[in-house]
Amino acid sequence: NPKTAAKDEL
Amino acid sequence: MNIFRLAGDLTHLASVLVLLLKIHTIKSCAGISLKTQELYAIVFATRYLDLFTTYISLYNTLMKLIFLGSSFSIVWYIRKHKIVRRSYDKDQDTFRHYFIVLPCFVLALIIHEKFTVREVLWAFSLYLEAVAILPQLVLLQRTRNIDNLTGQYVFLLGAYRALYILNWIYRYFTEPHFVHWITWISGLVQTLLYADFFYYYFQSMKNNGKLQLPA
Repeated sequence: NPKTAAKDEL
Repeated sequence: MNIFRLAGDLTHLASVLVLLLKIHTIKSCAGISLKTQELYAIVFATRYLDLFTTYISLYNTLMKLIFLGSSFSIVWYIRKHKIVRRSYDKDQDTFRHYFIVLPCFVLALIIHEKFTVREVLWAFSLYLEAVAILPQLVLLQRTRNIDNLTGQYVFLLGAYRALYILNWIYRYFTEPHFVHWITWISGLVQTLLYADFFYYYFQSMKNNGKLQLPA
């Protein structure tokens, strides 16, 4: 899911 | 998780530990900007709201709790601890919060992924993190003679951002559709702010000298 990809980062 | 991301997170963790070491053992926060620390506390409080709603991994949850806890305890130390607060350079640390917070909030209202409270606050936290180091850099510039731990702290923070950029490049080539403009552009701006500091940091290492910024 490209929309939430960066949300797994801190 | 790739090696750049892990190294980035560990460098970020190391920067916090160096700062806590300075504050806790030396009982000094000389050269540390309370403004920057307060901005980081706001950054983590607004970004990690998803702690309550989405579970990603134990690693993710633990790191979030560490960054939240450490940022608020550092602010507490500088403001309230009876010995530490005496070493705070209050007269030098004059950056106004709202000059930074307000534009970031307005930008988040305009540029976000979705117009929801969580998404706007998430974008806000990224914009704010990008510029939160500014009061610290201004303070370094003013104090000029920078002690080792303060220098290491800022260096580790900058290294953490540089490693995150490598992480995004890696993810871009290894994960399908990994495109995230808000994160990338604010992250790039944030890293560029360290360029000047890095230059003098490496100069001082080459000359085995103390880190000194030009007037």
